[in-house]
Amino acid sequence: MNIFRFAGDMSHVVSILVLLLRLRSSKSAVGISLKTQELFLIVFVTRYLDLFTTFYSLYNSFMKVAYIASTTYIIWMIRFQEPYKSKYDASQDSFLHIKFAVAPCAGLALFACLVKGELSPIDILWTFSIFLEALAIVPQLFVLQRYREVENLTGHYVFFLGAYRGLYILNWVYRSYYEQFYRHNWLVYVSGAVQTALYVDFFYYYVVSKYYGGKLTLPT
Amino acid sequence: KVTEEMKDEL
Repeated sequence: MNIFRFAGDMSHVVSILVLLLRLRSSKSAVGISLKTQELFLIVFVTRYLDLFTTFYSLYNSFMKVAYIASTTYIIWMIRFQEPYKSKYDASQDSFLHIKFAVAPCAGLALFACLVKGELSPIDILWTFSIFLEALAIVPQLFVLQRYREVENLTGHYVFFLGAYRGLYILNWVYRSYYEQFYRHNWLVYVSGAVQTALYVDFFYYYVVSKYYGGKLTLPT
Repeated sequence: KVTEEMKDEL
């Protein structure tokens, strides 16, 4: 564990708390992509199967369970609980059908694992989750773009998620310098870089709006 | 073991 990874994890936790606060305070899920949440749940469930096979630390297991539980709760709120359910507008969240994200990632993961000779289902699903995580934020960014004017807490939510990914890149740099037995995984680096790059545009407008103290509005 | 790379991350 290093400071960048810990700060990244905390940023991830803060983003989830901000999202919960955002849902509760506005009593609606307008501007929030249910698809992104569902993709994240698929990512967590497929990646954290090692909860049953490998114990790393209490911290590690706790966080995994917390991510799965909180994301499940958010999805349940938007799908089944009032007033979120009736206010949720699926037509605003139409970008990227889940199967068009899942299928290519599954194919790519299968291919990558075949090449590497990792044939256990847990390895293949782990690799799949690495690819899928890079795409998971896309529907949310698309929803932001549709409404253009981004509500404050929603903006913070995406900011903290992006910060988490940025800090993970610093964590990899740190680990490759200071951990003697650290093994590079280029698939993780590339999808991590792609994922972070997706946030860059949003970050720019977020920082500018904070600097000038105005509302966060995205260009068309 | 090759498969353990980075798998301690969240």
